[in-house]
Amino acid sequence: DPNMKAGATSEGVLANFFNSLLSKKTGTP
Amino acid sequence: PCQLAMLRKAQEFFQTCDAEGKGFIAKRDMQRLHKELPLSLEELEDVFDALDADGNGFLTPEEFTTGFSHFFFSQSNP
Repeated sequence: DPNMKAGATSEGVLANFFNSLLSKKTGTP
Repeated sequence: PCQLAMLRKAQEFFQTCDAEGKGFIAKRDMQRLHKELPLSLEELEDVFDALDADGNGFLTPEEFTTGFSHFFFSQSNP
């Protein structure tokens, strides 16, 4: 299902993005 | 309490992205994070598009918080 794949991908990039922000704030990668 | 923590973080991250304090995040604000975060411009664009629910090219605090809450609660409730 392409829609499901797109959803999973955007979830992945969002998780990556927010984790990076969390690391930036706490200073721990 | 969990929701409050989530809202605080969302607000904090929104301000990180909206460095000028405009009250919304434009695509170029997101691209500026390229220098600070280990993400490519393409990835940041994907993030923006994923968060921009109505596709108008601007992220409101509500859209940002909605996207962040999905991430936050998926992390705390595996």
